[in-house]
Amino acid sequence: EEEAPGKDEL
Amino acid sequence: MNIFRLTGDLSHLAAIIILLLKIWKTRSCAGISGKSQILFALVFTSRYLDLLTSFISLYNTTMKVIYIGCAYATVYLIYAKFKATYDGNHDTFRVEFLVVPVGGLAFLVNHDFSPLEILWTFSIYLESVAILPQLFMISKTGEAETITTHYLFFLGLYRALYLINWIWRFYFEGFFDMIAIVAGVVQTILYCDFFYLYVTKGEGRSQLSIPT
Repeated sequence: EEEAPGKDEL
Repeated sequence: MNIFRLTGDLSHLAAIIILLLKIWKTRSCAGISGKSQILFALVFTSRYLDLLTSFISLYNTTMKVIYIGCAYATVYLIYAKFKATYDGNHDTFRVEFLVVPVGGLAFLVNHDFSPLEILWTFSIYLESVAILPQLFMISKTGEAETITTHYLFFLGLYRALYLINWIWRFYFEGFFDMIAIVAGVVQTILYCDFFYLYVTKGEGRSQLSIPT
């Protein structure tokens, strides 16, 4: 599924 | 990825490594709050469960594994290997007063009522207050080893850099996450008092003395 935008951060 | 987020992550990594090395080299965890380290391990565990479900990048996965590994290694050193040097008498912050309200808030205020999202929200809220037992312990002992102050400096700096990263991302990408931003502001504010002492009294003193 498309990655929620904020979840690419640590 | 922008420079603020990258330096933020490196500052966070530096803090985690500084602490782990300090305990390992001195074979002592005097002045370190084991409770804060348990909270940080809880933060990483609840936030990085997506390691099992989604792959974002090699950098992302590597850093998450390092953070979780170091967090548990630090907790192990404090409560098992160098247990004799753990200063339990001064590490008395009631963490249940943090975990319970934060847990409740994560259920009430979140982006999506799904288990992974609630755990992520819980980890964001918890991280913002996880340093309180450590700051409380230092205020009780009235001092902190220099290396511990460097640990706190980089730990505080990391989220401050993330705040700039979020300003950058809002301006250039139109992205912002209100939950992460509000918690990040609270987290950074909690360090302000320490930052002031670190900058004004850091030079030349062997111990940082905080007026109790």
